[in-house]
Amino acid sequence: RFFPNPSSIPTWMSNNAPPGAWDAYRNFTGCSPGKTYDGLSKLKNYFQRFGYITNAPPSNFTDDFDDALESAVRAYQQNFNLNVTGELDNATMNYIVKPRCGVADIINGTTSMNSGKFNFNNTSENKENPKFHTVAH
Amino acid sequence: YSFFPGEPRWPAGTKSLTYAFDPNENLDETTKQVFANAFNQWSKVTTITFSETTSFSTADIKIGFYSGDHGDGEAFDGVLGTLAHAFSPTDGRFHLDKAEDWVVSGDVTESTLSNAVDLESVAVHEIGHLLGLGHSSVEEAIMYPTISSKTRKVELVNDDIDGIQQLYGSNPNFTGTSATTSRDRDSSYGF
Repeated sequence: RFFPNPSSIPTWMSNNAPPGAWDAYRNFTGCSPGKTYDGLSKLKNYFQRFGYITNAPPSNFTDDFDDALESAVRAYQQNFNLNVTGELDNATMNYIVKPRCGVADIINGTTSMNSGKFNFNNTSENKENPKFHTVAH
Repeated sequence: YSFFPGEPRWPAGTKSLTYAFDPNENLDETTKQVFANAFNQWSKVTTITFSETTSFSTADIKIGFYSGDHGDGEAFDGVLGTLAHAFSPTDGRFHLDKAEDWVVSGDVTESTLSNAVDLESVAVHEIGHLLGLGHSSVEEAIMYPTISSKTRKVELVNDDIDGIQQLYGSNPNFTGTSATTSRDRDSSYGF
């Protein structure tokens, strides 16, 4: 629907705004690695769509908060300048549910944003100490 | 700023690109002007200009509003969620989600509808992709991936300008008066 300007939006419509496509993801706020949550596979689809999970067919996603998801959350937090916790904390979920461009943030695992500029190894010994590399800019 | 893998761009020497709207949409002139304004944001700072053509099939950039699965493997998801997507050079496809409540002009921040999305803000962002820019982590940048509803953001910042000028050079008339971002000013930031 197109509205020439904000005042052209009918009141009845303003009072009945439908929920956003990702509002239900807020239910995952507070989820942490190593546990299982109903429906978490849908969030993995989200992360795969935007390039944060690779090499996994969506039909195989489980509801486990596994290493792949934790790695995706960390890369996402890095890209969006959030505290890198690997958990679906409130600040992270507030970003995840925001409307956004459909173009992936990470393409073919090679780009981009902040996480592409770090040598970020997801092994446990490096999670708290990502290595920073300078990039010619 | 970032680029797509391989840094695809329009061929060297490209000075102008044409754009056309899917004729099935029959957009009014006010809406078309929003896209013209969005293209102009990029023309002001770089070497490429844009002009509308009525020939959808031959246009360099093809703009359309579509719902759900529309045949490019990137289905839209209804209200909010993904708002639009565009392809890297030289593909030219620029798709917007027909399910959104698009506000064409006026102050979208005054909207009483919580889902209202500013059309020009999204258009400026997607044109960046059409020209070869990927997403940026600079929150003030046009190429930042998210935009809240009832938000207007149409002015390029230095991060966007640096990126596009890296690809195509600077418009000789550009005076470099764009606003800086907090990251530009943060000398402790190491990149």
